[in-house]
Amino acid sequence: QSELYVLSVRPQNITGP
Amino acid sequence: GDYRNGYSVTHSTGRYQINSNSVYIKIDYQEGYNDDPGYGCNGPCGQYSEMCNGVEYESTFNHFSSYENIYSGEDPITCGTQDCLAISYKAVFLPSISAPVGKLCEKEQLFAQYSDGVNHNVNDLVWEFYSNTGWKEIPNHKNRYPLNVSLLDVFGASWRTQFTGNLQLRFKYTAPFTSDVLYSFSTYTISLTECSPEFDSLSAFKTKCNYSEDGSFKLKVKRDLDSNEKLIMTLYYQYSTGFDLAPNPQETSSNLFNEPDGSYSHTWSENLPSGNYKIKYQTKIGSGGISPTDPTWTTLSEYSFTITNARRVEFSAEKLNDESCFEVEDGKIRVYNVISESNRSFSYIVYEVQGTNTVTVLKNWTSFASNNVIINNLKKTRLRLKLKDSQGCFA
Repeated sequence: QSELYVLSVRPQNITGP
Repeated sequence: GDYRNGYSVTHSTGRYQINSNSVYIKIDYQEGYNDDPGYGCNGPCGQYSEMCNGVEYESTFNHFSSYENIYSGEDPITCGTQDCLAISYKAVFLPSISAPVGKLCEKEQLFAQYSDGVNHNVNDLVWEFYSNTGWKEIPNHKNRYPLNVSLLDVFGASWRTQFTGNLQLRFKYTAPFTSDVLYSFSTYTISLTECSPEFDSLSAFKTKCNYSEDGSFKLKVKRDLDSNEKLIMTLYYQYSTGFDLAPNPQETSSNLFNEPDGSYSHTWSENLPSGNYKIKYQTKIGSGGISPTDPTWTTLSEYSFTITNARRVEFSAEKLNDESCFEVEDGKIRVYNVISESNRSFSYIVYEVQGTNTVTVLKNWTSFASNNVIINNLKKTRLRLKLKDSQGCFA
């Protein structure tokens, strides 16, 4: 039995004009 | 121009319980756009193409594997990423742990060490305890996982002032790029108890007779047992090859004797031959024992003592006089220099020896108090004399 801890932050992509 | 992007991430922010000792982690980013200068990018025009094809990061984590990527590029991304790993990501994979069953004393490890026998510190994992004023970081060994140290190691001797009742622990996991905090799945509650009673003193009792194997000893400790606690003692004897478990190596008591001096004692069965001994003890809460070969014995303090044999019963005897006339039966024997353990009285028995091995009782056991006696009224014959002391030791 195991535990995974994840923190993530993505940049704000633009989706085109 | 037309823009699209997407991440495929096996595990995004959160905590996951995983029923395995490994986990596959993948971060995959892809974007595509039509680089049309009409939209202000000033690049090759009019063609839609995909970028960042392929998997950017993948790994199979084993216990204690971790990964950190801090993105420092443009945010927001305005014209296609310069860095296909446009994500800040931090992950750690840990073995699940559980709080110990039963109660721990301040000297015992809070959690068992990981099976590799190595002490692990995990970056950005910090243990907290529930203090009198709420959750607080522990003062020492903050990053250790599992927290395989004792209450004393963490808090020092003043741990009782730090929290009330049982010890509650959790850990938090943080990353430098976000204010998000992940807490452990479990809050671990650890029940506490006093450690094994402190040693007070030990007194050895010699054997009753020079040749008997009935020595004993009394172990005194400084506190009484709790209602469901028992004292388990393991005894070691010095053989010619060194110390090893005594023939009957264990005794258990759940009811110690309250000594007048305020200590609490257990007296071992009177079954020990003379020799050198060591005793170790520990307490156990609840049912069951602790095998004498259990590894917990190895680290415990040992207390040495020696059981000696009682002094051998010895005496001298001489004929004082023969019969004075034919068949008057007034012969006398003087018994003197009778020695044994102090404060013992003595008895003698007189046999008449017939042939080589046959004896009949001429005078049955007769007690005397001092270390000499004159035996009267003996007839002319071959006599054999035997003595015993008041503890039944013969000479």
